[in-house]
Amino acid sequence: IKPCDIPEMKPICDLVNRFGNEHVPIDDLDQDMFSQINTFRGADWRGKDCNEFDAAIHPGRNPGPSSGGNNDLIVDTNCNGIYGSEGSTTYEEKFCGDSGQLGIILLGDSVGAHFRIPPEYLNALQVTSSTYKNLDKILPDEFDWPMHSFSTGHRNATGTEDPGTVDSLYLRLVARNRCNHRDFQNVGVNGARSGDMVNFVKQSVARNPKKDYPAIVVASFVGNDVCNGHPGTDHMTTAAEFRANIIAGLDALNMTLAPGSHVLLNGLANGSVLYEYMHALIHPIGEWKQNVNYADVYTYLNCLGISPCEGWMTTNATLRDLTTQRAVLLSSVLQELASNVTITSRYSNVFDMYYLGTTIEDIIEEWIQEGNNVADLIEPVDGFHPRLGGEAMMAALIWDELTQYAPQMIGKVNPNNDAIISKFGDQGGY
Amino acid sequence: NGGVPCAVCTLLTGLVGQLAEIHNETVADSMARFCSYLPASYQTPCAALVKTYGPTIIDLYEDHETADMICLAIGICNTSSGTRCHAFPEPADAEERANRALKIAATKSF
Repeated sequence: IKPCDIPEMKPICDLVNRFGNEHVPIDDLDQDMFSQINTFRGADWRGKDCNEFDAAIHPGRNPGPSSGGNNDLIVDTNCNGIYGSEGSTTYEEKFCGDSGQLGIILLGDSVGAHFRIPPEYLNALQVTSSTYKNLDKILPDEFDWPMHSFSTGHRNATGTEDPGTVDSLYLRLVARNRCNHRDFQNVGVNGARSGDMVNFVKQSVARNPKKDYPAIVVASFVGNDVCNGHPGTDHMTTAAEFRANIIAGLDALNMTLAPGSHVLLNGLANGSVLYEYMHALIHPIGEWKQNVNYADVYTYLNCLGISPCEGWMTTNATLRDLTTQRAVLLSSVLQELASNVTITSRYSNVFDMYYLGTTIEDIIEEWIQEGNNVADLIEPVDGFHPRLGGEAMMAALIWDELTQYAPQMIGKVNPNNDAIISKFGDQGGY
Repeated sequence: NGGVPCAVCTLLTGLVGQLAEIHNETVADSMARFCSYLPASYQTPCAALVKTYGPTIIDLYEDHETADMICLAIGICNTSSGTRCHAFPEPADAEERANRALKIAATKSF
């Protein structure tokens, strides 16, 4: 008997098997791809729906007459918490009318979704009666924490969550313009690679080019095109395949986004530093007897064929170098696409493109400058993904880069922000 | 060699063994402790796993087997690639113990 053959285990096994589907909310009565339930790809992943019985009401909607609305005269149709009128002018017109609203959509992998297994789950010295109480929230979120991610993070990390301050591109967009409240979507999927991008856009992104606002899309497939559980380079994406995958994704975005949108292409991470910093440290499962280090765990996962990245999480220095070379090559493809006039002009009626130059080396350098240990930047259980502090630093560095080199992509500062807060408080929260 | 289920089995079995040592209790008690720590909706599946695999896990822990050997013995891990994977340090007589574990896996009905 395998564990999943045991009848009592079936609901859990079914739950895990459902993760591979379309990455849209399961609890979604009006089928508008937004939900009022946090988990199961709901409000942890995309702005909370403010009406579950009307598909025309959801975050990101343009409430103006051009999309059939009345500027939220009575009802908040874009869930940003702003509605009603003052005299003959609606608050949506008054506060947001010319502000250039912009949503944010993440297409990517486990880094974009912020994968994290709490280390206390595997450290017997830290296990208490309350350790696993949040499992029924964590498992339905696929061990991802999009609400703390660099792209769509929006809630404070409290209690047993990874301590630290959440920072994200979304939070900064909202701080710049409160009208953007709740307009975020995280289509980050553990293990996703560039070939998934086109399906993510077609199946999982909730955006209507005629009825919704423009958005910043962050295409962030930072690892799985070179990372997998296979030895060697045979299963890595080639440069030609990668280019075709990204172009197919961009073509799909061209049909999905409203004009005035922006696409950020995030280069692959250089994971070669992981082994250097982590291999000799003790893994949480070995804390009790100090007898299992990260190199042991890497070897074990490789032996089982389930390593998230055998190319970098290996004692084989040659393979680590080859993996880095391929990652650099694929990043250069993105760089070339973002600067290729023929390519960019194909999409220029709908969106412009920018290649993000912020690298993991930049993050590590900044982290060290702030007096931190590099190991504290890495998730303790998998020894691979960035922790909350790393995600927040990534958001800050990317934002700085955009401010400096592509300020047109982050929109204007809304002078009505204080008035919005004064009138509408937390705008319905999250 | 068993993939993800093998890794989950090994990590959880290892954790239960460590909890028994830390709390100076039997493995049976530490399995009960572990299940009681889970949210209510996961306690029934956990109890079912304990009912299915628990007696063998307890026997093998009494024989001082590692979590790796135990998961091999209960058939969740295997050696299909010809390699024996281990998360925890192997004892000196690992080969002999692994052969015994594989015999148990071949004969035991859970």
